Amino acid sequence: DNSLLRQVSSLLRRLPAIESEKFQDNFL
Amino acid sequence: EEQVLIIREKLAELYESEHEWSKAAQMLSGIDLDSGMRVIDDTFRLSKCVQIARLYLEDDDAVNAEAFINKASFLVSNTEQEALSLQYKVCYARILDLKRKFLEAALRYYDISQIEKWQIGEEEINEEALEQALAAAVTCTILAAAGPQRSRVLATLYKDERCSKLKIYPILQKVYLERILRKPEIDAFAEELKPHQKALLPDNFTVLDRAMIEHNLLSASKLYTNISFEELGTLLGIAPQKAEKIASRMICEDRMRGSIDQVEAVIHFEDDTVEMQQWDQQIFGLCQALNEILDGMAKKGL
Amino acid sequence: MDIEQKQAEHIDYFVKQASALKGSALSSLVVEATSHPSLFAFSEILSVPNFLELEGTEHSIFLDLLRLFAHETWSEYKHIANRLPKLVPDQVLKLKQLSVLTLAETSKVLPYDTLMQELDVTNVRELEDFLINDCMYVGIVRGKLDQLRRCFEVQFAAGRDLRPGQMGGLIQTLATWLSTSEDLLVSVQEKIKWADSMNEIVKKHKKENEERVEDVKKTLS
Repeated sequence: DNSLLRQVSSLLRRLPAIESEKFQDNFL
Repeated sequence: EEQVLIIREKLAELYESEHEWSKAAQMLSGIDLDSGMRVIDDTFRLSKCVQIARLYLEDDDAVNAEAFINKASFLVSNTEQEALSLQYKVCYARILDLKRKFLEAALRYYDISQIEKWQIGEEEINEEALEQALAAAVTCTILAAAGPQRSRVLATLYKDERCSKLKIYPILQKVYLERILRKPEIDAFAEELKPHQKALLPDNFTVLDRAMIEHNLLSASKLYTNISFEELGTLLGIAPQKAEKIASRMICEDRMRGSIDQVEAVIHFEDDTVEMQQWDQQIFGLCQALNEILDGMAKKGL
Repeated sequence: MDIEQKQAEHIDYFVKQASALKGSALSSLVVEATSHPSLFAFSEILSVPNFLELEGTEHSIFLDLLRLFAHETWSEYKHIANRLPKLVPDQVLKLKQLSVLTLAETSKVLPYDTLMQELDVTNVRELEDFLINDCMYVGIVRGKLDQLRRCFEVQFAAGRDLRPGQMGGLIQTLATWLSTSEDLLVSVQEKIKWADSMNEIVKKHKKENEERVEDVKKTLS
């Protein structure tokens, strides 16, 4: 099912959720 | 007094026929509605106040109109005359509009637009009149200063199916979706406005300018982490200094979150959620997307 | 309504159209589909037999064009433009939108320079206007523009049609997610047990202390 595959593909790219330096500091 | 009344009414009619609205209003306002000599019933008193207010409004004279509408406000609640009560509502909405109390005016206009009766007294309510009231509600909401109540009214209007048929709908949609409005769209919107809605404010902005620039600034804050004032000026169609001035005022009035680096000439929009909360939201969104996919699979029997 | 829901009805429409047309008649359909403002996926249309029959015929360039829109980017089109039909402006816009989705597949932070090079854009204002009006407001990406760092931070990007061979990677990533999640759950379980046991120890210790206090009190009295 192409539509589901596209959604899964989009889903998998949502991680990492945030990549900004500021976040890294907070997260650590 | 009876003769004076008749003469004044006659003269007022003549003035009206010559579109001398204020003169007609002044002529009628000379009638002593509070005289103790004659018995005057409240309905007559109310009808005269509303008529005078309407005449003043023909010349956009909100101050005088308001005086008579205030008088009428003590009488309107106990009248049986629906037509009069409707005329009173319309006058009141228009006065608020003229006084640039846009959000209050919008609520009144919207209320009027929801009248379901087609016949009130002798007056027939046609669909076009209701549509005009609805369009006026949308215009006033767009011109009102940004804030939570304005957002609520915008949401109500955007979800009201009747609005999708209005000429102004595309602008309403963009404003509701907090999208940037471009100059051609703003100019087209301006053509629909009344003179007082384009009036110049003390700080040399027009009402429309300020509403649109503030709206676009908030929209930009949803798209940018930070932006130079030069680019922001280009985006908003105004000089960078102006952009900085409006942005700084909005931040001071706590209507937008951000900070200004004057050395770098950059504004930093601060999202009202701290980094960790943003992370939470992203993870939440991810889980939701995952659920939707699983639901989709279940629906397709996979 | 997300992009997949929005484009589902358009996909159905074009699949039906493609099933009813043959040969060169499909060419105008390809132009219509690849210009459609709400359509960003073409696999379903590609799998219509009438299209597959174009393979090896004089009309195969339309099949190639549709495949390009399904999987490739604007810069790849430029490399083989001499072998493909000339694009109308709407098709160029569409291909550039799809290019942003492809870039977002590999990185969450897209530098302006990379985007400007990929999209043939010469200044920041034009790039940002494109990202705002033709990407974010259309709903295919969500994210934040950062002028100081000159980059576009992507929070969400719609999925494109999978390229041949991409399925393996997809499955691998899902498997990694699964094992990471299971590991995480196991470590959470362990932490809960650990917390419980610590709690027990603290309680016991506290109780012992209280008993000792009582004893001392008795002794004193």
